[in-house]
Amino acid sequence: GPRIVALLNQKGGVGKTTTTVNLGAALAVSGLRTLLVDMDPQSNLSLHFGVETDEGRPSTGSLFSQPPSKVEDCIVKGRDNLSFIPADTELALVEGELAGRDGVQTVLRDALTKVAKKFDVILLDCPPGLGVLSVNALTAAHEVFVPMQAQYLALRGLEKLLGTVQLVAAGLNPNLVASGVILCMHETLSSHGKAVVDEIRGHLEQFRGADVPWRDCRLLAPPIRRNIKLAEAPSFGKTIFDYDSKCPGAEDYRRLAESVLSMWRER
Amino acid sequence: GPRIVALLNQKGGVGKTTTTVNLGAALAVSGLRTLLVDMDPQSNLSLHFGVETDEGRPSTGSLFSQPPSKVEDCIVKGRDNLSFIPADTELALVEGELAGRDGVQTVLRDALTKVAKKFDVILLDCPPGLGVLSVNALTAAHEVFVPMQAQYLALRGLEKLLGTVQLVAAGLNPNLVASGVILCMHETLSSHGKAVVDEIRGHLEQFRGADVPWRDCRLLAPPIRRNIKLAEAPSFGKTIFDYDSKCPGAEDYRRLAESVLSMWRER
Ligand SMILES: Nc1ncnc2c1ncn2[C@@H]1O[C@H](COP(=O)(O)OP(=O)(O)OP(=O)(O)O)[C@@H](O)[C@H]1O
Ligand SMILES: Nc1ncnc2c1ncn2[C@@H]1O[C@H](COP(=O)(O)OP(=O)(O)OP(=O)(O)O)[C@@H](O)[C@H]1O
Ligand SMILES: [Mg+2]
Ligand SMILES: [Mg+2]
Repeated sequence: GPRIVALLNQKGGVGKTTTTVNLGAALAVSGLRTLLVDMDPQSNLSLHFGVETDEGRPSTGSLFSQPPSKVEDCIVKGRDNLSFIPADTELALVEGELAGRDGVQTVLRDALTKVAKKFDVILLDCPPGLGVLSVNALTAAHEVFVPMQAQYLALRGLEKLLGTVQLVAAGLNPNLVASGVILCMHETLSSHGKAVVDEIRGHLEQFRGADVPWRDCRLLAPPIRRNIKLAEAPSFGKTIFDYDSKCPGAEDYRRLAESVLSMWRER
Repeated sequence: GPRIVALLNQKGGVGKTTTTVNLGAALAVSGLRTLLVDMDPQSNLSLHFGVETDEGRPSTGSLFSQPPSKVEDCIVKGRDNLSFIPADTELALVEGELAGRDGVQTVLRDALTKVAKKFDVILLDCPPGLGVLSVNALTAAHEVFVPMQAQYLALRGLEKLLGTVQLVAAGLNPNLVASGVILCMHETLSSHGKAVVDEIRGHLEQFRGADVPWRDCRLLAPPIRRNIKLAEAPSFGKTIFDYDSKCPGAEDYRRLAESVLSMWRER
């Protein structure tokens, strides 16, 4: 079956969506049949494909309706090897009114089993926060990548995040692992940044061999450098490879995809 | 009574906390008795004062307990004229289990009436998202400032945000106005940024005189430039004025406070 990866970080604006889109696009170019799933009611993901949120169309939100829409009807073709399921504002109801509903945490997992055969990798773009939508992604996923900035406040959030991964792994999804941290919006010249990167590395090192879901979590290389092209691309409805395939942002996501693929080949 | 201002943006990582702390600190220095209230379970605000989250201490979270703690017990002294109410993880229950409880939206407003006499301005640091905690802030506030980045995805979120402000103004808080947009992490040399700033300005212009809560919303000057010192300060438990009072970040927040004060003198 496909590898299913949740891009998770409760802190906002750290690069989850930008990474889901551009790592996904790079994996698709390397030949993997890739599905991106937007679990964020802000529905930013589809903007990177020039697709407007359409409240009428089946989306991740309508997977939670009674009756739910069929997941096959939700899939939109983006590029060769690259499809996505858009979100819409209806998804916000899941965190609000539906949060208490019995069985709400496994809706995404069950929906994805129906299309698993068609894909080699499925990336789940999480909203900020650790609510019902993020739990749905963690319950459906095999592994977690954590996009984060090498900044002090981001480091503080990492411990809390790993605690939530552990909670889901202890209950709803015993095979869940956190396999990678992805540094986003990286300022290579900053000594503060270097200090935080060392802290992250040290934090991950101390858990090698421990009985925690992040015992094999690696700091994936390279860091994705801050590059304004990555912020511009969605305003043109494009992934970074269609917008400016030679810029540093494209370079970094291409090399990140290679690191992810070689990590997967070892395991 | 005091001016009560919600710092709101459902998008994460746009500078809400950094602005609450440093705009607040600048207002305190100019002589206003200032209270900062952390409405985010990530409880980043108190880190800027070198204060660790303490699950035992009264906090914004315990204002929602049954029985609630007394708001006077929650207040921590930060600097001259500058106090704050810290958050803790208990606050996360409000968006989860307590979200459906009757009367939950007005808890903060009612608590703040008890300490109103002691302050000239109260700034409410909102979490990302537009859930029960943000609604509490909007119900307690007189006005809303919107910290945002001059980036395409941020612009898309602005319309949705203003819609929520309108919803609360129509129901729970008829006097609520959105009075200012604050540009954060601003890249002054970016042409993409300039285009987005023009778009924001045009968006606000078209609502002058209209019957909406943002008819007098202005783009506050100056934009807060991207400055790594602002990211470093909380790792030393300091506001920007204690960390590096001459850096561009301190300069910009000082001038922003002057703009806010002169806006308030006109009205
Ligand atoms: N490496 C980068 N360089 C420059 N800008 C970037 C980079 N990565 C992301 N951005 C921009 O930063 C902003 C936040 O990124 P993004 O939306 O991917 O974060 P997110 O974690 O998905 O946010 P949210 O929590 O709101 O879902 C966006 O405007 C995006 O275009
Ligand atoms: N002008 C700036 N220059 C450089 N870094 C900044 C600036 N403003 C904020 N930051 C850093 O960017 C990150 C996000 O800022 P901040 O935490 O204030 O955003 P937020 O909107 O409160 O996020 P959240 O939605 O998670 O509460 C932090 O690490 C902060 O230190
Ligand atoms: Mg996102
Ligand atoms: Mg914050």
